[in-house]
Amino acid sequence: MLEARLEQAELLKKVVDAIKDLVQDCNFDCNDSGVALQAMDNSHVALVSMMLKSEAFSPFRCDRNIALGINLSSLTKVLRCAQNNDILTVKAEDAPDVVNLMFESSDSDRLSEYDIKLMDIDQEHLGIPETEYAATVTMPSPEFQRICRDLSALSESVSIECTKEGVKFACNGDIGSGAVTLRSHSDVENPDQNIKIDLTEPVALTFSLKYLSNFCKASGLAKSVNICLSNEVPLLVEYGLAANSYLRFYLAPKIGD
Amino acid sequence: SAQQSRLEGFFKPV
Repeated sequence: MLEARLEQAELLKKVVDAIKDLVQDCNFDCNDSGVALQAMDNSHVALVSMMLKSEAFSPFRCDRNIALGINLSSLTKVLRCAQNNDILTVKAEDAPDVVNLMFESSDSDRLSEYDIKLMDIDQEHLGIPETEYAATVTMPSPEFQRICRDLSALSESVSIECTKEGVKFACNGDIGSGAVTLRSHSDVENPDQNIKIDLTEPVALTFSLKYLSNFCKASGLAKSVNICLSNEVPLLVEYGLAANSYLRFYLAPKIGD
Repeated sequence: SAQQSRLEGFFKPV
């Protein structure tokens, strides 16, 4: 059986909020290393990969592999019944029909319990190769969100160009064009504001801003975001979570012009 | 203009 207790329901609430507009029905794959999720959007352009390691829970118990097929809009309805600070316990039997979510108030005696019916989801699983990216940009997540929002007003696509000079987000649309260039920046007082560009070779790729803006819904989960690029491969946008856990988004590039 | 590619062109089903 599965029994996983999170100190704060907020983490799962935010993760589900960040991905529910991109993917609808997902398997939460549970085993002794934690809870993982991989799902593609309907158009097979973007992929969500989440890993909540067992260390993120206390306690965590999962005796065998269990796939919890859950509709995210149903899960959202139930998670709305939890306060951010509630302790959240997820329970399921070995061959479950339902998953049980229990919310306990940390400062009162309230205890709420909900069951969500599970679905059989036959999902294609993609193998994501270990990649040494040509460029990795680490920047404040709100800054990335702002750039995506601002450029979305002008165009559907953004080109991301990394050179030793910095990273340039540029777009071209009907009303005109725009570009935001960032250089490496280190702020000792405010390390959350740091911008780091690790570059082994220059990269230039074009992506849909609609998807990038969607990924930015995860901005509340981490102060900084890693944007990993190599020519001719999908972009990786990664939000690091506590206990070595993560929420990653992959986006297939736009090709040819 | 640029065409949107799909993930299967890069990641193989397992």
